[in-house]
Amino acid sequence: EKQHHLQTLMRKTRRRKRSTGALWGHAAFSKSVLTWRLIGEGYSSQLSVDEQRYIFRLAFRMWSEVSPLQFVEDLHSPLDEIDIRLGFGTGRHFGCSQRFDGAGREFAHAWFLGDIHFDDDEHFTAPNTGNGISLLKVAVHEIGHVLGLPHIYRSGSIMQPSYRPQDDGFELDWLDRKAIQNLYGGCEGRFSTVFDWIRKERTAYGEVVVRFNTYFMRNSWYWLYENRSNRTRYGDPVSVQVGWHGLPSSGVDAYVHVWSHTTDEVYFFKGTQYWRYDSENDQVFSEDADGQRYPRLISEGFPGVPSPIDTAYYDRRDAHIYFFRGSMVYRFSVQANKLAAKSPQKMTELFPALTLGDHPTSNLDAAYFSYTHNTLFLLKGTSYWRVVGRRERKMKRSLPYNSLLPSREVQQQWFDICDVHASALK
Amino acid sequence: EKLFHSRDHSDVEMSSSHLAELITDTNTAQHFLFKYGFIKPVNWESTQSPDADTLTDADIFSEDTVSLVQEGRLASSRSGDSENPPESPDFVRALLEFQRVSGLPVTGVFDDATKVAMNKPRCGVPDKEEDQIETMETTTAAEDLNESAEIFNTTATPQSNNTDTDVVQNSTSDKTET
Repeated sequence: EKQHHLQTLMRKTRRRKRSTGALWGHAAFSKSVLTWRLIGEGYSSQLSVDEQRYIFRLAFRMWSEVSPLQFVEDLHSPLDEIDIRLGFGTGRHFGCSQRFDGAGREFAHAWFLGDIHFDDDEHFTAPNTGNGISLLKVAVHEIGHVLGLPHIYRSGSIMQPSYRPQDDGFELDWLDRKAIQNLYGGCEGRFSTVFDWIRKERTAYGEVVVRFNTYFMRNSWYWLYENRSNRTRYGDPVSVQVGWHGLPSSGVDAYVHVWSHTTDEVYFFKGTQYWRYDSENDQVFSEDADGQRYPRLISEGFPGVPSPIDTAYYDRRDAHIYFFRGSMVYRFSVQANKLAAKSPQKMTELFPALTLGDHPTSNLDAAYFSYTHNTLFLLKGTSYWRVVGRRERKMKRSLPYNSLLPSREVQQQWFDICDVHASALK
Repeated sequence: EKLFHSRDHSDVEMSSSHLAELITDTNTAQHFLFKYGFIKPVNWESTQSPDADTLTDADIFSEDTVSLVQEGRLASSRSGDSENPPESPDFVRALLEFQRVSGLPVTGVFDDATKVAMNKPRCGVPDKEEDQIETMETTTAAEDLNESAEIFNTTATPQSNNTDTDVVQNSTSDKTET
């Protein structure tokens, strides 16, 4: 009776999964949030249950960080409604037709859109614990099969059929990411703001060097983007509350760094308020050296600027903060502490389109000056426009000042900025 | 318990009955190449069903291999596919392919490097699978037939050891009675 029940469940499950259809022209899950569970009768005898679940949570999260898929552990739904079931067995296991071979050789198997079985006769170990087979590495590999990836004979690929002893901190490399994105597409989404954070450090010789890091923020999460590696930092996104002490947990609208010979001040804006950030102590100011208390109303600190704003940036060329709201741009003189003459102006006037009709026109998400590219970018939705700068105008003098080059997709410039399920955030 | 003495269990001992069979000669190498699809692509997806019978069970394949060696002639596996004697052209072709994709010297000979590679820990999913879309369509069609049998009170073709048919027949008779 139990075998008949199991067969019926599995037949129903496969029928339901197939009826969800194909995505991106290939066979794949058609929904973006997938449930998983380590089945109760399939615990390993070698690690604690908590360790096993932690490792699987991490394995799923690693795929989530490079694809539009999200994974959530589901401990409550009926078993036949779980998308991916995992379990440890030996020899004949779970009514599976593929018997495990004992210690050595086969360590696990999995099925496309199906379940994962691990051979508990293998010596599975937690990450970075030396001898044995890394359960994390095996789990990431088998999840790749469940998502639709075959074996890949490429050094460095997680989908190689044979197990490679774990290097310290293995990760999904560029080609493995593209392989999964071939099936499910890249990661898209709007951003709350994007900025380069300037950091001053003193070398061993006493010299002050200036470094920067790029951050993308979306609501209450953020990513550090590693420009030289064309990816986000491993393990991101992180909660704004964790990395930016004192900022609203729901995120911010804009970031402005007023940087001149006499001024070096960082501001975050949200709603009708703004905060000044104390980078030396890595938290917002409650009260700065001038006696200003934060948060402070935008209308008080920047008279004439409406709120809330869409985004803003500081332009070192003219020492003005450009505030964007709707279709208008408010240029604010930091020195005069008031709006510039003629403000506000239409965005299309200050930043004319080079290609007719190719313009964000209003409701920008972010105005981002990149030190990597030495260029200003305007972001809206999944698109971005590069603002013509000095370099472009040197090559072609006819280009209007601050005009916008034709739009491109954000994911074509900044790669793999992917959400994870909220339950995976710490 | 599995016997161990170290705190981190790194010296856990396995009984010989729990050890995977090593690849030591061309017969076991042939089994390996057949199992992982190098001799013929495997219909892996169909093996997910508990009652799937399309992939040769390891024990029975081994028995057939022994039979082959003893009798010195080709034997058929339960799936009806013909096996290849060691060092047959198909075996050599499969061995060459395995060596190529594994980054080994492509010798076509079951040498020590190939033996080591075959005995490494690996995933149980075959390296060469039948086309997944084709497999899904075939299986879906088969299930549609079973569903049709339920709806229209037709009797499915009896298959040995097929519990699904029993289910179809039982539900058909129930509907007839109703």
